[in-house]
Amino acid sequence: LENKKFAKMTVAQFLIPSDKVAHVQLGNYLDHALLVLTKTGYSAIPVLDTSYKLHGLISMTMIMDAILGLERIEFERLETMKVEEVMNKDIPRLLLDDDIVKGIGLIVNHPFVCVENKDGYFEGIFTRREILKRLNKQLRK
Amino acid sequence: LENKKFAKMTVAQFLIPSDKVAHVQLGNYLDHALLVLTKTGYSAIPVLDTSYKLHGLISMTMIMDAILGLERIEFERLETMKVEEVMNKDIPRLLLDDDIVKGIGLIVNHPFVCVENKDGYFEGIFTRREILKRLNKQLRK
Ligand SMILES: Nc1ncnc2c1ncn2[C@@H]1O[C@@H]2COP(=O)(O)O[C@H]3[C@@H](O)[C@H](n4cnc5c(N)ncnc54)O[C@@H]3COP(=O)(O)O[C@H]2[C@H]1O
Ligand SMILES: Nc1ncnc2c1ncn2[C@@H]1O[C@@H]2COP(=O)(O)O[C@H]3[C@@H](O)[C@H](n4cnc5c(N)ncnc54)O[C@@H]3COP(=O)(O)O[C@H]2[C@H]1O
Repeated sequence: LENKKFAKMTVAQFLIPSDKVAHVQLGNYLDHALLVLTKTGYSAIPVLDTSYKLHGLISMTMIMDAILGLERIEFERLETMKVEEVMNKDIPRLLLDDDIVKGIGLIVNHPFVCVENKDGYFEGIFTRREILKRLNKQLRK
Repeated sequence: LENKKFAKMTVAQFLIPSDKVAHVQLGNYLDHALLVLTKTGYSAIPVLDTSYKLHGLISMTMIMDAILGLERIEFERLETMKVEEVMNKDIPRLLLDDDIVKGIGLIVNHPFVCVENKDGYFEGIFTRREILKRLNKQLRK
């Protein structure tokens, strides 16, 4: 049955580990974040500190929104504003041993969810693509 | 069984219709596309012509890539370049009566896929969120 195929699995089994995840650091300026996003091609990435604790997410849209002034795009703000002034701090988090159903519930509204350990250190990300790959495989059996 | 729950469904049953889809037009300049993307909050949207034929997709990343020069961000290009010079024309397409399994196969690698009718006119989009909503609901029964 369908419930059996995803059941009893955990977030850890679908994890993209931290060493594979593009991110920026607290203290980075917006121009650096814009460069990382443009070059990696990702639309949103995690913001960590030097000890790999998770602080939020930053996206292209958040950066653009911050520099879109009333009369013109205020590009100089890219060099004066830091990621922490613009990032989304209110983000869902998962633990490695969380049930997969909890993870799927979150990715309905989030393209990816950050995974941390019990002390708040970044372990990696849980993405829509990994879940859809498995669903696609199961539907074609 | 799992295959029965998604089986025999078509793309049409998950469609977000064209009147709900943010898009830009052929001939628009990049600054207009950047504004639409920033204000709607979407990271990529379709490019249509005046008769609602589908021509490609444009994203924040494609625009940024086009204006990121070697020495500085060449913001003036936002007013001189058009969406057709930057958009991705090589995109998958679905038809309304395509099997859902074909759609799921495509959204493994694409956050959304444009749906058109047999004459190439834009009908709407097929998104990851709509499929994940249903999967989430089924897993919780
Ligand atoms: N460089 C690349 N190589 C291969 N495929 C690529 C790609 N960039 C984008 N994609 C495809 O586009 C989808 C959406 O990417 P997006 O950057 O908007 O949204 C991404 C991004 O915000 C984040 N993400 C994924 N992988 C990441 C990584 N290694 N580092 C940082 N963030 C990542 O998670 C979101 C969902 O990712 P997901 O894999 O489900 O879905 C990805 C993937 O299917
Ligand atoms: N204004 C908003 N309201 C509510 N939720 C929002 C939202 N903007 C983004 N989201 C959430 O973030 C996901 C990724 O959005 P993104 O813009 O990167 O990627 C989107 C965007 O490129 C496109 N898209 C979705 N709806 C659209 C629309 N009405 N018009 C134009 N493009 C749309 O399809 C991709 C996948 O969308 P999906 O719904 O699966 O997944 C969406 C949705 O879960």
